[in-house]
Amino acid sequence: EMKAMIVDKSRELFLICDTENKGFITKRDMQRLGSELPLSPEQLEAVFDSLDDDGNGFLTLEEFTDGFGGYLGL
Amino acid sequence: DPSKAGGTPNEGVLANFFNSLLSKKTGT
Repeated sequence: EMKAMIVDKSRELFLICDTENKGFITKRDMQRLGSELPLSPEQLEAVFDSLDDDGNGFLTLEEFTDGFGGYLGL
Repeated sequence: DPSKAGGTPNEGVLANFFNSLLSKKTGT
């Protein structure tokens, strides 16, 4: 149940980042968020790099969900 | 590998990121 909630929330947050509904997030998407979030471009880049597990430059919903679960301590 | 031990400098930034997204979602 907890996991379903995380997956659900992750998808909502993912869609905030993936404004074009591509199914993945790029660094460009992250930088675009910079005007709306209180994070510097360097911080957004660090967030992206730590979530992008395989380092291919595309942040998938699965990677995003893993990162969100980790943030929640799961 | 300290980067996997938890307590990396990025941890606070990640928390900040997710918190901001969450409040953005609920705030609008």
